[in-house]
Amino acid sequence: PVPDIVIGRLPIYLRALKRLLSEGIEVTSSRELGRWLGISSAQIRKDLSHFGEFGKQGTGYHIGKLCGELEQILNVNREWPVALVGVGDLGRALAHYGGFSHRGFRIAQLFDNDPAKIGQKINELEIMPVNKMGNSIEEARIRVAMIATPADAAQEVADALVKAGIRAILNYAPIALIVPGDIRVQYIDPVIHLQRMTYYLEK
Amino acid sequence: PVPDIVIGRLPIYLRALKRLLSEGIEVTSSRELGRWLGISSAQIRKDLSHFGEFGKQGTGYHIGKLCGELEQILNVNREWPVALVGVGDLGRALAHYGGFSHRGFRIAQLFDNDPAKIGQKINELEIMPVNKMGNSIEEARIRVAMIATPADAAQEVADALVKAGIRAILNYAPIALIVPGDIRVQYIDPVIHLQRMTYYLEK
Ligand SMILES: NC(=O)c1ccc[n+]([C@@H]2O[C@H](COP(=O)([O-])OP(=O)(O)OC[C@H]3O[C@@H](n4cnc5c(N)ncnc54)[C@H](O)[C@@H]3O)[C@@H](O)[C@H]2O)c1
Ligand SMILES: NC(=O)c1ccc[n+]([C@@H]2O[C@H](COP(=O)([O-])OP(=O)(O)OC[C@H]3O[C@@H](n4cnc5c(N)ncnc54)[C@H](O)[C@@H]3O)[C@@H](O)[C@H]2O)c1
Repeated sequence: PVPDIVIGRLPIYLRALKRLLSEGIEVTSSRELGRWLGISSAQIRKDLSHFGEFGKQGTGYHIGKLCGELEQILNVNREWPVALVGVGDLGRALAHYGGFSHRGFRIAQLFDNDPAKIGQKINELEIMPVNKMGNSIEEARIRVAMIATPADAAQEVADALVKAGIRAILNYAPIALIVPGDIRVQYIDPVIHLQRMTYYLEK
Repeated sequence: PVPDIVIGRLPIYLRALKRLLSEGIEVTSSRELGRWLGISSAQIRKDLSHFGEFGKQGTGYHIGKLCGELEQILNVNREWPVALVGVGDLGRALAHYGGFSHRGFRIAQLFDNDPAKIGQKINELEIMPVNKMGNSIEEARIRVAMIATPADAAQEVADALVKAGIRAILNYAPIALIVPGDIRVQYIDPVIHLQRMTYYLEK
């Protein structure tokens, strides 16, 4: 199988290509893409070679075509409904987030355990109680979820999500989740990104 | 210089090592670390070799010592004060976020342009008006900032931050920022993480 670390770079390539497209550029090269991303052009060619022949030597990549192929490889040539658990400050911001559309994801269900929040609507979605989460996710065959609860609730929420059929969890809470081997978990950890920058700052 | 892509992995190694430490493990190997992270042990050894000799062949790495060295390399053996611009739903969640402490960062100043929010306090920090941002950041010699404003305000905020002496920006808004070459920018983009997972889901 293709190494995780290679799969991890594909969404970065797709975002950069989409950006070039939005600026009216139709063709690019691994050299130009590499300069833009701070990744060597050899690394980009090697990564893409796992998936077949893209672009001809010397003529570069047709950006529209490569975007389509990457979307197919990443399974985002469709729209995945997403369950969001925890609708506090962060959860509300996520429910309003405009960065999901046209990139393969849509927040479809909201869950919280605070009685004062149950029944409120955000963007026409009703906040549902966590005791309805299992059935609701199962019935809608939702496979992707985001956790925006406090850290001490995140593991129990993850267990309930896996039981309901969720296969991919994006966790914002600062705690490592323990899940079965076939469940994918990604973390949003601002400190990782901040540390990537302090390396370059004056000591 | 060391490739960006290598620097990008060091915070991931540091987080994993700190986690092993918290579980009472004192020694590890690139093989064990690699299995944990989904990165080949050869890649880990190669990455670390950019910075000198860590651990002896066959005896592995002393985790406490390697953490100290990585913290020094990443410049997080100190605490960086951080300016946060935009104190709406996401900004409030960031101002309360417990994941910064003991990892090199502390939210030190809050800014917003909504008159109704100016003067409010969060965690003993007062929300200041953006027209005071330049002087306040300059006086406190803050070098790191986070943007949690709407996308259409983010570029103008970034320009003001750079002018005030900020050298590293973590941007949560879904828009690419244009900054001078010596300014570091990182993005929090949940879609990148979601796409890394959908690759593995049933088509
Ligand atoms: N990674 C990041 O960039 C980032 C940034 C800010 C905050 N956070 C994290 O996001 C999480 C949410 O932060 P916040 O400021 O919005 O907190 P908050 O307290 O405002 O919201 C948490 C919400 O979760 C709900 N909740 C609690 N337990 C629950 C459970 N068992 N099931 C369902 N809902 C439950 C609460 O009722 C509340 O509505 C925290 O873990 C915080 O550390 C992450
Ligand atoms: N990357 C992620 O994970 C993620 C998740 C959710 C939201 N977001 C993004 O974060 C941003 C904030 O989202 P939110 O839901 O908190 O929005 P919000 O409207 O609740 O908060 C925005 C805040 O910014 C302030 N503001 C607006 N213009 C400003 C300016 N020029 N200077 C200073 N402050 C200014 C507003 O007064 C408000 O307090 C948005 O860009 C949103 O798309 C990112």
